[in-house]
Amino acid sequence: SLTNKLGDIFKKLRGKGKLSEADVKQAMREVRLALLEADVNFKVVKDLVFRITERSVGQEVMDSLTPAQQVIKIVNEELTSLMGSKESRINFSSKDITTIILVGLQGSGKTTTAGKLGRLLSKGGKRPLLVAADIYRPAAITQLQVVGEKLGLPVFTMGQQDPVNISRASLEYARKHNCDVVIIDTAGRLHIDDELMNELSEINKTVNSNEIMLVVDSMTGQDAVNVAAEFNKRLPLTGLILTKLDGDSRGGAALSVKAVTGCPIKYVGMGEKLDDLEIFYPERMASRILG
Amino acid sequence: LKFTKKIDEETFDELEELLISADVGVCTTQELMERLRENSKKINNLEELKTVLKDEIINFFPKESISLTFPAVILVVGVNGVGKTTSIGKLANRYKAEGKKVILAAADTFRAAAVDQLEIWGNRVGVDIIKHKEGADPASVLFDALKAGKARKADIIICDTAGRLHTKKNLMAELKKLYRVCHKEYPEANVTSLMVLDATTGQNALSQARMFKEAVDFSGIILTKLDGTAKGGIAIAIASELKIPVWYIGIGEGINDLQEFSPQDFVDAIFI
Ligand SMILES: Nc1nc2c(ncn2[C@@H]2O[C@H](COP(=O)(O)OP(=O)(O)OP(=O)(O)O)[C@@H](O)[C@H]2O)c(=O)[nH]1
Ligand SMILES: Nc1nc2c(ncn2[C@@H]2O[C@H](COP(=O)(O)OP(=O)(O)OP(=O)(O)O)[C@@H](O)[C@H]2O)c(=O)[nH]1
Ligand SMILES: [Mg+2]
Ligand SMILES: [Mg+2]
Repeated sequence: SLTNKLGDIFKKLRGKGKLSEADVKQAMREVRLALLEADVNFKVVKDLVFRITERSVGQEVMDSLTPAQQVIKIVNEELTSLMGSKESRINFSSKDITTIILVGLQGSGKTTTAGKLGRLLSKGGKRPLLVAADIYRPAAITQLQVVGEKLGLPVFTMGQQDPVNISRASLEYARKHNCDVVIIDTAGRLHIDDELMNELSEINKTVNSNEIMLVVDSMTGQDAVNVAAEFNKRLPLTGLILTKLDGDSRGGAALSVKAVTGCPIKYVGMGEKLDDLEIFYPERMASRILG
Repeated sequence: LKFTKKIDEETFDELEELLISADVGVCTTQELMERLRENSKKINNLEELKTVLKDEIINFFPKESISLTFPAVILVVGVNGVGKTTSIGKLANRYKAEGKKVILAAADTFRAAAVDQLEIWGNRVGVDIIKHKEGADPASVLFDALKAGKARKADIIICDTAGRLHTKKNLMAELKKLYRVCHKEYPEANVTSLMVLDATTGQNALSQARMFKEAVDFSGIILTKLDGTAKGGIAIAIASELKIPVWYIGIGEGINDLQEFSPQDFVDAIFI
């Protein structure tokens, strides 16, 4: 583990003393390795290591800690503060229907998350409407309908019409049926697909969303920054949802997407069942990434 | 990468960063950089250096070509959302175009509309699909598909399975059972498992590969979503550690977006 590796590096530094530049440099090699193996983007790692080094060199080792524990403490603090220092929820509209759009790469978990989010919000007293705006993937509409049916939530569809028109019509439908939250499930798409990225901008302009959340697979590697940066450039992202955290991926992509977009990670998917959605806790993610 | 003609320490650092950013991983990257330094003593220009590095990467991939004998049963496995069902549609299309009789087994009886999705692909390609109701036992769907395959003299039976995380013991046990059913019920067939891997996946891919290998001893990888910006470098580590080749790559969501893997094209793309 990282703590043990740092322990070996610092074992010469018995008892009191300041952390020397040489010792910290060696320790940072281990920290860098741990973060890269956790899939944190290498540029994000560079920035992090720079900041941690600055905070560590010349530090007095606290009485209650070993030098290794002192460095780990600093690393943990930097990771946690980068993750967002507290939990974040949906920003509901104060006077009208709250519209949430879920976006992301193919297969990241949007359709399942739309159901999970609908269920979570309805448990909190909201009346959500799920909107089938993926008109491309085979049986995508059916998939959302099956999910809606399992949860007893209404699903709005117009079949394979223009997703922009579907989104606009869904608001009217929500008003008519007294729904106060609209969750729009969009088709998976590449961040480099101009046409489909424009479609999202059009959907967003049409519904004037309250939340646009990027759904990211937690096992994504270095490419997470490219995806997040491009989505963030084209759309006013308001949040991130990390999925498939019930596996053993370290989830370094969480750090990368947060660093590059500045958006809060609001929820995490912890399984395939429709009740497997949890609030995101920054400190838990920090220690998972560190391994 | 700067195209300075002279090779210095900065050149090696830049190449190392390129590999890391391609998801090659720290361990495999270190190994490659060591080999590169050993083999590049006489080299004094960047292009030549890159060629040496590319050749080192290509050497990691097994040389054998795709080996499929008939009748064949192909069990398609992998974690959630990587592109199994879509890849099966593409494979069925490819084999049908080669004159093979293909049958699909809709053994993902768990996920919402999974059977509907595979059925649409089956109809697009024009091949039969064996399916039961949602919630049915996947093994019974597979059993019926094998029976139908034998009766209809199918050359290839492709079995779609539910996405599952490799860390879920009960789900991996279910997969082992499917694998056993293939061998037990159709011993005269060539049973091959293929693991579908998403090119955007990071180091977790190695853990996935190890567990799926242990469960169904897969012979090849289908590396999907290479039409994005991810380079799929994790395939190199998997080739190096488990000696498993990539059979096909997915380069889009359309029926023809499947290509045979070319190690040279793959490494060239990393250095673009
Ligand atoms: N284990 C696990 N599986 C998940 C989680 N979230 C989604 N999945 C699974 O991931 C797969 C893909 O989920 P979808 O909801 O279809 O993903 P999507 O983003 O809508 O896919 P596209 O519409 O094709 O882009 C399915 O098998 C889901 O059951 C999660 O938190 N944990
Ligand atoms: N861009 C791109 N998208 C792909 C590729 N292969 C599959 N997809 C998309 O990825 C998403 C998931 O594909 P599926 O075939 O449903 O994946 P799966 O592994 O069967 O998913 P589960 O059964 O839920 O585990 C769909 O939106 C596909 O269209 C590819 O090569 N490139
Ligand atoms: Mg979907
Ligand atoms: Mg599938």
